[in-house]
Amino acid sequence: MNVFRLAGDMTHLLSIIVLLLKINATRSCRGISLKTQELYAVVFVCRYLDLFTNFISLYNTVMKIIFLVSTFTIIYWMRFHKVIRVTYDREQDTFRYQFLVLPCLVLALLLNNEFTAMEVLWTFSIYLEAVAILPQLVLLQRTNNIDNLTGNYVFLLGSYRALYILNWVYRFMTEKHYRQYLVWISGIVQTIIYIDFFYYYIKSWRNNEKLSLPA
Amino acid sequence: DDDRVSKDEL
Repeated sequence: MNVFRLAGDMTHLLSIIVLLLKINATRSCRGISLKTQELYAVVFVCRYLDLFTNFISLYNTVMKIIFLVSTFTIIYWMRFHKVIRVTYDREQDTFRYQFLVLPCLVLALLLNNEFTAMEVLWTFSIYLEAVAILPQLVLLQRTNNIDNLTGNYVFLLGSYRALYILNWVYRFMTEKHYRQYLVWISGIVQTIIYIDFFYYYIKSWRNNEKLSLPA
Repeated sequence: DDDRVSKDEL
């Protein structure tokens, strides 16, 4: 494992910890999109089916379990916790799942490395992850008062993918058989989606102002 | 076999 990959994984982990702490400490999930969290749950379930079939490393297994458990915890809080669920921006979080899920499913059926259930679901999770942040970005745009932790959460999540691109470049140069075009293209699309957010995040940070996205 | 390689990523 190279340094970019490890930094990417740690950034991803940190983003989830920030989100868990924010919701738990403030007893509020204001500004957080349940749709994005549920799409991530689908992504992790489809991608990590190999937990049952293929052991890669202890690190790999532990990280997968952490991502699954933390995402389902957040969803549980937002849907059922008696204090937290009241703070969910239900009326603002209106992005339709099917606009993202259906095209990704069709694409995964058409474009994959191998036409087997496991492989198609894995590919589907790669495509879906690339766009799963969209409901969250739309919600942020509609929220007038973005709190720091929510901004940091999205920033960390975007940074994770940017670091993975560096990891792929590194692996491409150092590993003979490392060719993953579907993953690379999806990862680049995913990172591009964040560029606008990054711009306003860094601008607000440099000017010491509160983050807000233009509608 | 190439597609197996990146399955070690998260």
